[in-house]
Amino acid sequence: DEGKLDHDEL
Amino acid sequence: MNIFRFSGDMTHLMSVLVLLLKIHTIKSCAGISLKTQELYALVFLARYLDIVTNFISLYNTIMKLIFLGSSFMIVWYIRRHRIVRRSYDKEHDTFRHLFLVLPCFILALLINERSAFKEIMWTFSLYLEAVAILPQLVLLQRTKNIDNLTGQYVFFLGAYRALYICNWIYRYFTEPHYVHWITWISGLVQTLLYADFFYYYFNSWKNNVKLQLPA
Repeated sequence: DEGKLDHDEL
Repeated sequence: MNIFRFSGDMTHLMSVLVLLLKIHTIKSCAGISLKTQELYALVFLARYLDIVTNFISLYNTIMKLIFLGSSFMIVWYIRRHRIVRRSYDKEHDTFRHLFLVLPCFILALLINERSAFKEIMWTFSLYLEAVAILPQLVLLQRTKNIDNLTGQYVFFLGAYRALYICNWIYRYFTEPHYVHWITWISGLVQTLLYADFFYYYFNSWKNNVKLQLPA
């Protein structure tokens, strides 16, 4: 799951 | 973005602004741990390696730039500014960086979601952020009188952590497949480190007395 590693938090 | 996440970011921003305000206007960094500030600069450097390659939103990029810029600015002030650096409490701020950096790095090598360089550095930044406040808490404990701005700085940082936990709980229930064990556990550890401080902070606020941590 690639989206899982999208770090969208700071 | 939910309200908890946004409020968390804003209290994080407030903590940085309070600190910069104190340093810039009073020209004093008394009670501030340089060690913690250097660790935060390292945290942001390691975490935002993707700042130019991975665009999420304008908000994200701007906030990343603010956190990077402000953390290095604070370190510069304490180390280099000719007036500010005189108030630096070197004798009491004796925590060794390496005691925190090395274990966090080894842990990131061992426990990560994906063993790519950027991913390991990102994980390392999470582990390091969790414990980066320790030199500051040790310094507060050694300092007899904690001034209001320093107290507020740590209070805002703790509030930021607590709000991020609310954000994760919210996202867990509203977004499918939102599971981030590494982020959650290191975030929880980080927040627990503030529990003790919060207890004394609220007590001093409730009883209207100066904040002082027991030795």
